[in-house]
Amino acid sequence: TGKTFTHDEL
Amino acid sequence: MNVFRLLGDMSHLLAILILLLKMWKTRSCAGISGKTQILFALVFTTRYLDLFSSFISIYNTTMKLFFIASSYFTIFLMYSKFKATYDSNHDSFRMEFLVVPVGGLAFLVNHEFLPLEILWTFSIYLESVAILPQLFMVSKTGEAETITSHYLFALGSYRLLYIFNWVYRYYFDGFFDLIAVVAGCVQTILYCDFFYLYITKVLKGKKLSLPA
Repeated sequence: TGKTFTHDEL
Repeated sequence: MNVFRLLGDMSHLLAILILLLKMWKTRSCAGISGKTQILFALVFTTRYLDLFSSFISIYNTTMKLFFIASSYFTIFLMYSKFKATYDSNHDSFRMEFLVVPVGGLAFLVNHEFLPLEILWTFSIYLESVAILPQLFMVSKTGEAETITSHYLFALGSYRLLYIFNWVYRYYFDGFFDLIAVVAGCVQTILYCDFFYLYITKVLKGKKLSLPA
């Protein structure tokens, strides 16, 4: 799993 | 954005509107778990802290604002305006049994050990079990109003649609978030027996009643 800091989902 | 995620968000929005409509029309919150609504407010508060720090889109920001505002408004209705109709005897699930383990897990299993990231992880884990007090209450009362079962169906469908969204994003965007997917599957699995009852009973015009 890559870096997912900016969570763009609600 | 893809059709599954949009349908999921609309289903979530519909669920919230159904709940508010039910309480406003019947002037009552009978059969609704206030604890689940408190947990949802906590979920939105801890997940949307980046509301002002990172801008994704107008849609994203307005939906976040609406979810936060509606969750607190629901709590206001339940614990203040329609307090007399709140069934606290049947809403007896211990929230701390959910918040404490989920809080510990968020510290141990996350994408990065940063405050915002841990709070986001906490919110994802908490959302997957936040419906338990409501399902517990329905099982204790043995039945649910038809409008309440529509609310639960829309709410359960939202995360099921998000699972399709994650499959789509995995194959088309190469996006994959293990924490969100695992929690989303747990959340959806918790609705399975309700989905069964809803489809076999409510859609046939019967009232949702659990086998005693």
